Amino acid sequence: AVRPLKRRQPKKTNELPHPNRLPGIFDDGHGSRGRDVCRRHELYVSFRDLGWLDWVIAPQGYSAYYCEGECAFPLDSCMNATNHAILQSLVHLMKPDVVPKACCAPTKLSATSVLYYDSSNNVILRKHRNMVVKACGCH
Amino acid sequence: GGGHGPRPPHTCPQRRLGARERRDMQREILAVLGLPGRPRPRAPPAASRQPASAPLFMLDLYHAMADDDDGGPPRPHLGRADLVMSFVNMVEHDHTLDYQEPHWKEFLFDLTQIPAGEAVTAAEFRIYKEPSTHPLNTTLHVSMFEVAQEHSNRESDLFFLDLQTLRSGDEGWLVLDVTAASDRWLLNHNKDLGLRLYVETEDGHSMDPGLAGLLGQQAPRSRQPFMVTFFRASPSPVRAPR
Repeated sequence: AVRPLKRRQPKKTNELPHPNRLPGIFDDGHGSRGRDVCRRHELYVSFRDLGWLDWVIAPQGYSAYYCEGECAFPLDSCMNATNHAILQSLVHLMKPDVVPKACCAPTKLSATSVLYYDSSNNVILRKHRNMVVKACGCH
Repeated sequence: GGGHGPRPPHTCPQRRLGARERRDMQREILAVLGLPGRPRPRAPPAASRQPASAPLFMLDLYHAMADDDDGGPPRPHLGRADLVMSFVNMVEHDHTLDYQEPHWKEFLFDLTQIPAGEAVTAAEFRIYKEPSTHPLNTTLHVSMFEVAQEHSNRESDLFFLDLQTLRSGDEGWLVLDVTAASDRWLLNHNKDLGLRLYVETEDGHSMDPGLAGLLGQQAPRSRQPFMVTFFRASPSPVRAPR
């Protein structure tokens, strides 16, 4: 039997839809519904406010930072998103009740150091790795 | 699509923490910073009096560690350390002038504050040397031993740690490597660490360390001897959920 001609499937394009075609997407750092896109925010831990300066020699406090903001599709370059996050955001668009958006979390951390007295007046210098957020992204 | 106006102000209730909540928060931050609790130094902190040698040296290390993170030139021992402790010398025994040879100075350090589970990567004994007036401009050999075991009826067992050669006219901080002693002191925390220092002239005669210009407890606070130990945290156990 003559096999019916296969209808040519439309060529699948794998580029993501251009951001401006989707409603509510702005490229000025605000996601949909005017919320901030995922980025790093200042968080200052003040040892002075904690009343510790009688035994902490240095520093007086330090900027720890935190990540906040929306990972709304499309995840553009400033969100340094993982491929998985891009996929998750796409699937979230299709099944918003089942799959959550990707979340905004630190992608690079650095250390901070604290110099203080112990109860015997010895001086201790402690380095805390992964205590300061250097960069945020969508995961 | 949703409103495109400015983002609505945060709705989570902003309120001042109560006293007890503040204490809990402080305890939580201390725990994250790995501090056992809020230590209260016995005497008012040395910083409020004339700065002592150990805090001055540690403040230098603090700035070097911060520069290290920003890509500054690494300091010896600092790159691998998570924790650096300076130990204030507690007691000093002088076996000098009115004794027969050999002369020596002995320093004791309280090691009970060493945090458990930290591996020692290096330890230094620092003592300040002033130019000594006699014998003029000769070579001196300074050696350091750990007092491994004391005996009532005979000389203590000593464990050799380091030897440095210098000129009697030299001035500045003399750094002796006492890392080899750390193997033992991690085993018996509760015992003080005894370090004994000898000075010999070129022809092998024992010399009183004080006459050689080595300063002990009588020195001004900013030049008193102290010990510094560098630790590398062993992989920290997963923190218990709170």
